[in-house]
Amino acid sequence: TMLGVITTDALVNSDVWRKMVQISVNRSFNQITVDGDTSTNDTVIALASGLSGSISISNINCHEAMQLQACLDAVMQGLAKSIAWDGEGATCLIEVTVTGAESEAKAAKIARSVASSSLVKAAVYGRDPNWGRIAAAAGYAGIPFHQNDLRIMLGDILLMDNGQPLSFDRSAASNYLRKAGEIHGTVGIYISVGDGPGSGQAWGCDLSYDYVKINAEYTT
Amino acid sequence: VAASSSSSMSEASNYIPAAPIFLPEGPWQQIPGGVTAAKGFKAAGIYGGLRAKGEKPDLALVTCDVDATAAGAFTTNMVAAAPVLYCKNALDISKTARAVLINAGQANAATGDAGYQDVLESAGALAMLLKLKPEEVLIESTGIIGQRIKKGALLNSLPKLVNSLSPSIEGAGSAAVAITTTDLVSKSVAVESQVGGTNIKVGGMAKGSGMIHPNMA
Repeated sequence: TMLGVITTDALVNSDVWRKMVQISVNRSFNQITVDGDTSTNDTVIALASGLSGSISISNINCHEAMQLQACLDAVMQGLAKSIAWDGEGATCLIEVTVTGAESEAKAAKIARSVASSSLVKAAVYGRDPNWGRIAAAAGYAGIPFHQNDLRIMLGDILLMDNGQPLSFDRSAASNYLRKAGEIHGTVGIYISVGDGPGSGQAWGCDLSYDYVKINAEYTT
Repeated sequence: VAASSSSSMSEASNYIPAAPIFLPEGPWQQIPGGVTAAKGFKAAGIYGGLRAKGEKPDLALVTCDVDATAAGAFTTNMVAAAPVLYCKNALDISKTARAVLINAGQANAATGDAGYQDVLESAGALAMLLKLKPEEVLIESTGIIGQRIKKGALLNSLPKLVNSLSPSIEGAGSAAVAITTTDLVSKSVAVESQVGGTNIKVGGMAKGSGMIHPNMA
């Protein structure tokens, strides 16, 4: 279960605030995954006191609304990433960035499909630069794209381009994963699926033996 | 009393380490404080005897000095917990809220009418203490599915929780610890930026480590 409470002293009317909060949730908490199980209790409550003295925001398309939306996105993404970083048994945070999709929503869906893949998560834990699993998870996300446009990078190492695997320095790629695991750092997976305007991100963590151990014993 | 409650707040807020927070780049700077950074908010986290094991703080409260514009996003899981159903109803009734009460230890999910009544009773008791309308109190619960909240312990702890409220960094930190379950770290962050030329603050706290694949709407 994830829970969140967000507060601000900006002055914003109820309709706009409720839309903003949902947009931010879609760009943050709805883009994280640890185990693919959606809880019975997930909740985010967001309160705006209006005590900052800022002007009242009553239109979601005005400049001030965009400024507040950007701050809200940042706070929720910061918190969401820390949840994925603290996934049960995790040794590293996985950040999947997808570009070139037709829309933000489609890019986000591909990103979370990859971040959710147990095989990708296990490969990261095994320090295995497994481009095939990344490609497969992108491919079953339910979002059409030309497979010959698929490009995959692990950190700054190009694994796949134009839908074809490349020869790459395997030990360098594996070391990239190992180093991230040693410092509980971040593994970056960068995927391009074409030249569309849409980009999105998702966050997850690697799948370790500890996850099974923790959840075999935490009984309901 | 104030001195002892602030030392216990600081103790509570350090019960587990704080998570590294990966804030995206942008026209803001990170400031301390979490949910209490923004003007008008207070928070507290205490041990209320709700957890099955250990004495980590397990009851948190965030309040606003004024009617705050309120929004919520909730799990779309069909087996929605009692606090989720309650909050949806409360936000349908009221556009504003003044308090969020969070318990860790029992999810109060799959607990039927009795579980829902527990939520109503908790919200009502806190509303009376804070002199609010019940629908201005929102509730979040996390923990073991199928278990009702330890209502007696919760209700008995409310006066101490309310007395512990503070606009301080420790208040926010203790609340961020109190909402955790299997988390190894607490999650809390705040930023300061400008909206229309006026300084504003946005802050927040979160918990989560297992059963994580949110689809909130």
